[in-house]
Amino acid sequence: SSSEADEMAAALEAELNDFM
Amino acid sequence: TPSSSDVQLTEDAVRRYLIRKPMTTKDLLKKFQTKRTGLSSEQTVNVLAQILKRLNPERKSINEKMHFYLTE
Repeated sequence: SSSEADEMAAALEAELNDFM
Repeated sequence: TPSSSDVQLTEDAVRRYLIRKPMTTKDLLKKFQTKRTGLSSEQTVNVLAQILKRLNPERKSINEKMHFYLTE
């Protein structure tokens, strides 16, 4: 579903923001 | 043994996409959908995060959305 995709994108961006 | 997945989430695959064109996190996730890779959502996020940290792609904003890209 698109909401699951949104959640995954948000989780991924949160992980990357810690790093970048 | 037959593979259960037809798409593999690997550093090479991500690199090839990012060399071709800038992509958002959502664009990348669409390329590696869990039903294609056989990974869970959590695994997908974790593996993709590790790959992006290693590749350390350039970033640019397109239509106010952050995109990653690589040059050869």
